[in-house]
Amino acid sequence: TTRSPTFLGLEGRESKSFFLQAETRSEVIIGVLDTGVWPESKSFDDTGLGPVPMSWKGECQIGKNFKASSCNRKLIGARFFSQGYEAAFGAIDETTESKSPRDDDGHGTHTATTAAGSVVTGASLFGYAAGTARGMASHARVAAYKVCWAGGCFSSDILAGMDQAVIDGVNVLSLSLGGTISDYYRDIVAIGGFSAASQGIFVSCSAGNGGPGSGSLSNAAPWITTVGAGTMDREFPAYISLGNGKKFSGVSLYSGKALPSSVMPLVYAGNASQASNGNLCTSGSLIPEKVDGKIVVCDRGMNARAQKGLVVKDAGGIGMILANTDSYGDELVADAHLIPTAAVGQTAGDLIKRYIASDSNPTTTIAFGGTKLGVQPSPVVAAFSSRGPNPITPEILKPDLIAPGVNILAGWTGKVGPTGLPEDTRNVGFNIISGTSMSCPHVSGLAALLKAAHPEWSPAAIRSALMTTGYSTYKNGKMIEDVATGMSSTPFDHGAGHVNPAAALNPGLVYDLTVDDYINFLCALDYSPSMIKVIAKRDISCENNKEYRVADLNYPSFAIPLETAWGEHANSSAPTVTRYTRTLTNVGNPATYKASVSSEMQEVKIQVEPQTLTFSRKKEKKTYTVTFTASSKPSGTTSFARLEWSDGQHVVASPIAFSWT
Amino acid sequence: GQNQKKTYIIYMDKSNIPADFDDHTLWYDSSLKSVSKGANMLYTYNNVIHGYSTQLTADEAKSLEQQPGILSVHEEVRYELH
Repeated sequence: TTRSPTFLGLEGRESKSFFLQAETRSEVIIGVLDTGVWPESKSFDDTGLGPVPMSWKGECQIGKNFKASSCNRKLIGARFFSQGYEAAFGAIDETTESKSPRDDDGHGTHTATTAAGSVVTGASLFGYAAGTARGMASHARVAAYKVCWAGGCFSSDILAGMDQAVIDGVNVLSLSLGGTISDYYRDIVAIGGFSAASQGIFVSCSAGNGGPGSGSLSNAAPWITTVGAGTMDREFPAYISLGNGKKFSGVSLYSGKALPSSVMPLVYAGNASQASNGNLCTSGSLIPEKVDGKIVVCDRGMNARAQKGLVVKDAGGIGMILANTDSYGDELVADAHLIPTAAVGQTAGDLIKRYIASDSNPTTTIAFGGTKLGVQPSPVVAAFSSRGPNPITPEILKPDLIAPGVNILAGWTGKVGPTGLPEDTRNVGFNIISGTSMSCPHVSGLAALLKAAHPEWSPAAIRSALMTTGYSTYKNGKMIEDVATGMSSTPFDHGAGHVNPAAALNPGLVYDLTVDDYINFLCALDYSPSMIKVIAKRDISCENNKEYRVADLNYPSFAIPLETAWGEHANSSAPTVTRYTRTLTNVGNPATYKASVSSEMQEVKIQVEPQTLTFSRKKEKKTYTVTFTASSKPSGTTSFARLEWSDGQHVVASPIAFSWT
Repeated sequence: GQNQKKTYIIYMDKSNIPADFDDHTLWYDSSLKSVSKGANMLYTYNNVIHGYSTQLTADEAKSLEQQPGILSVHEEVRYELH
């Protein structure tokens, strides 16, 4: 990727040098389960890398357009899993899909290179986002497991990929995919992730693109690191100037013949179609006589964004303004459109449509502004990023954290153009796309860096370091914003905050977890012995006389679901008292940490006991309790707080989320 | 309908492998064949879970679930890229 290494502070002299040293002496392997890999990408250049790690048991699986020599010392493994897909859809049509690890889609190459791509100078998409591209762990090795095909990703194939990746010896598993919300014992990513984490493998998954609706998360198991998406300080502006003098900004990655600099006639697709959904510029819906030589306003939705431009072009239109409707708000998605296009938010889109309706001869110009850096505020939580509360276990706060996931430039397949449309024959080495799919491999790569620096850390310790050092406010002290609302985001949106890898390197203290802790968690969920055995593969007897509490899972964040009093208890003033226990492990020097709590709701009392923890040696553990005392609030009320332990040098921060249901 | 085959993931209780089987895959296969003679395993899973995937009708899946040594039978789910 370009920009995100700088945005994350990886290019600072000190951290760059430290991470490089740690990485070069380590042999961290990231397994990416996705659409496969395009091995010819420059991001898989293995110059300067030592031999393949001795521990590696993987292979480079030969198949259509994929040879053993497609792998090297960077891309050390590539396999494909198609049995489930073929059982459902019939034999793969090899004229359209490669029955091999080869990536015909681009998504898998994008995620793999984001996590661990080598350094490539002069990267860009048609000059946009130009710079030196690199993965987060640019010296880590990559193994690609192709489990997603044109018809989707099937659980039997995903499970086979996870099974093999663990056997092959990966250290980090990166999965930018998800299913519908289901219990952990029915979700193969959760089941496979449990076993992987039990074997010391860090499992990073995308939170999903179901935002901004609440409770829209996938991959919510506590042994998985769940990653939401935020913006960076980079935009690709396009400028719209209407005939009435009003100006709007949008975004675009268009590269091609420019529009005439003079004003051009403007038409709303809804007025240039007889179809009921003509406003969406679906195939064949526009009347050529009404759009010929004009810039057409198309509403977002239903068909692919870039395809709308082709529909406009086919009808004789010369450009497009792609307007968000209320489903998308003001979040802008930049695409490499095939005709001059600016994407605008709902507010601008509505004003442009109002202008068209009010003017007998509406006109406009569109100009393209290239790449703009230093955009503030940033990061901002992406509207699409899935949100908490955790729909499976409300007592575990998810997502865990956010990372860059909007307009990310990374490696791409040579099989399809940047829009993915069959008509797009442009060949690009890098593409710019958005999603929690893009934020997940950022965290996978950063976890690989931490694993390289601290090989003895467990997956839970790595996640704790990433979470407790994340930031949730800008430098001016204001909370990270949410694009969906334009207001401050909450821990249900950003989890513990935005990842800050340089700080995560030296967190001071971590909240560690073992397999037994996760099994106690399953007991606390009242899972039956057979449900637990599905996940843990061994006989577990939850003790009848032992109190198992989800609240006591040693998680680096707190979620406190509270019940609203009803009926005769509605006016009850008796507060709810909830106690959570946590254990901190010292991974730094001897130090004394003091607790501090900040809360936005004074009626909720938060008491930490003890207030001070002294650590005299590394690996020493200290336990504390937090007691939350809260009165009843109307259902739907939420409130947030933050607990910090600090020795003056480190800040070990945990978000706290209260929700009344 | 009832005869339409779908893919299922079968979770096996590997620690309770019958004494007359040396190899767990033979046990899996025998258990599968007891409900569907023509069925084949798509994958056997040996690390992250113990079990296999196969194509069965709904009735066969229900019948398999009752067999000894079967922990759970889950119908295949389609996941999406994010």
